Amino acid sequence: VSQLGSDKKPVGTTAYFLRVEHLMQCSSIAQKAEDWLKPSVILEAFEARAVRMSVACAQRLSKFANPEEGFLELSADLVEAAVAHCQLIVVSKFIEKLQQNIPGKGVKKQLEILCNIYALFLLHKHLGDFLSTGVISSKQASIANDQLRSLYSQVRPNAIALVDAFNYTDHFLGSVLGRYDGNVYPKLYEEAWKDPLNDSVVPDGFHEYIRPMLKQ
Amino acid sequence: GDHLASERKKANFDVDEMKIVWAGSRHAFEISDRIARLVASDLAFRKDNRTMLSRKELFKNTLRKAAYAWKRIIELRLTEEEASKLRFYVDEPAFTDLHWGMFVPAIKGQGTEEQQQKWLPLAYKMQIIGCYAQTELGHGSNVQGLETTATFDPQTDEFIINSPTLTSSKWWPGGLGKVSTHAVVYARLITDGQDHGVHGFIVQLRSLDDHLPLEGITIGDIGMKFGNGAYNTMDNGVLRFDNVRIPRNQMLMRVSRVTREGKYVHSNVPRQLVYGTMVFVRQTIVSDASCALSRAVCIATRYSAVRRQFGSQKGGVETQVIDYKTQQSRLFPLLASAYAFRFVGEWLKWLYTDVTERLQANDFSTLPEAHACTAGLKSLTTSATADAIEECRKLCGGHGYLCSSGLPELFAVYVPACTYEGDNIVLLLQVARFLMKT
Repeated sequence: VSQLGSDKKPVGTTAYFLRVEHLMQCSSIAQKAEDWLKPSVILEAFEARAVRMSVACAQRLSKFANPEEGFLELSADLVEAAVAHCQLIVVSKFIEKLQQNIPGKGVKKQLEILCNIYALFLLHKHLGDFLSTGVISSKQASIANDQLRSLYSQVRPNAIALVDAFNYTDHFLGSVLGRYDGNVYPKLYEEAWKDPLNDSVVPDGFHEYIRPMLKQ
Repeated sequence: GDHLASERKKANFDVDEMKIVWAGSRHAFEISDRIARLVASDLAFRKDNRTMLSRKELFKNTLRKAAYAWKRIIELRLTEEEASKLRFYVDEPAFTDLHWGMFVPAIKGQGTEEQQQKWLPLAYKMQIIGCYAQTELGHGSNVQGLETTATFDPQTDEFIINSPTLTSSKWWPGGLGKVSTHAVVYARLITDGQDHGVHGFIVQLRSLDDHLPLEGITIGDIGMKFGNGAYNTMDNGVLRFDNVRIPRNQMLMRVSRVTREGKYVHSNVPRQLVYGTMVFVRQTIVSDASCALSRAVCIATRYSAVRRQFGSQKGGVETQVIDYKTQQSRLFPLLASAYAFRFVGEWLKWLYTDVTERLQANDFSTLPEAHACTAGLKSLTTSATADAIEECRKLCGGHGYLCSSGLPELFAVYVPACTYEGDNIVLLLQVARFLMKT
């Protein structure tokens, strides 16, 4: 932030700082639930939130005579600004991935749904940031949450296939609950009997410690 | 020496008085302090080797401790309050938790006077060991979905307890796998072809002579659980019934009963009585949350004062981690939560007595609110505490991952609280339902 306006340009994942003027004063155009499916709407909201949180910290930091002292004092807020920046990175990379050619029937569509779920889930979870920085209104927040709920319904029929895509063998996953064929309960029951405690019906220690109690 | 002496000198409040506030009263503090020292000073209660024992050794050791604790309780003529404090400081999940915490209260809550007179003395003297067999392999939070059946046979004046499917196997009840001789079993009551929903029955599981399971009963341990040590000191069990017969009078009949002819009769004691027990159990869970949270916070706070990292100017002494705002912003809200949960737990104790008194006076007006409120507080405090213990592990840096830090085992023992006695999300929905109705 301190280099903004100088000839040292922000690069890489901080490139959005180049548009700091716009991002400091824009407000989201989302009017309808569908608007929250647009990558541009999502991206702008996340970028504006990240920029505004960084700039706010920088402004408060500038009031300290000793910057190092200021950094320590404000570090909890700085962490939140850092989180906002990093979440933006993940969201933007997901959106970039979807702009590439992705073969396979319905594959890209599913990934778009997951991308929107990831973004809107974060937006809802960190709503305080988005509202307090004025990036979105509480009305926009509410329709975003409605959209998120509808996205869950779209994932539901595809959920098992989506985790099948990880292509894990039962051996590698090592989980009765997550076994490929879903035959969970009989297998849980079967596994139980392998425990060393089940070597005998009457456990070691019963006669020595418990029987005297029962018989006293 | 006391590395934290300089820290303690900084305090600007009276610690001894705060101890009383935390304990709840001077009386509670004195008992807790005395019993804590008693347990800490007795080598028989050592617990630093739990993570090194095999499961069989660990379990046998738990039986030894439980028997030893019982002997000490009798020798020292401890009161019920002192005995429960002793079990708290022994700090090891064991069959005794369910015998005293669920089996006895269930008989007290749902047994008729005669049934209490018959079973409670046996339970109090530990001449029988009981557990609470409700949850099944296929059903947990939805009690009304349980599949185990109890069909009345008017010919023999008995109930036939049966596990019709694999998923109806009882699964999880603590103490069931290896130790318990009896259980309160929850099953669908069926009489003259009618299903009257889930009711409780006292069922003997094992012979009191050779401890072998009785005819038609299959019992075992459900296998290792999360963490080494932790809940593996407990024989959570699996139980299947193959048409096991019990006398009719072993149905807990305070709320409803079946006559000799097999007629289902609702006694005038309303079903809500069961809620009283539920409020009691949830109140203990909330106060457990404050205890578990305070242990994690105590470890993380002290270590954060000991641990120094970065911050030194020109090679001087590094900064204490507890002086970093980021550490404070993560740790101090958890410290505050420990006290917050403590005081809401104290209020719940009051609420429980209030609900019980109102039930005695047939006043059910506050019951739905009390039920929703305790469901929500159980959910909120246990979720927050489980997350907080994990946060405290991270607050201790890499060393928090060592078993010797105490945090892995505390986490492993504590996190089941988020799903037992009602899944936390399901409980919050009960609160929401009540809010919408309101």
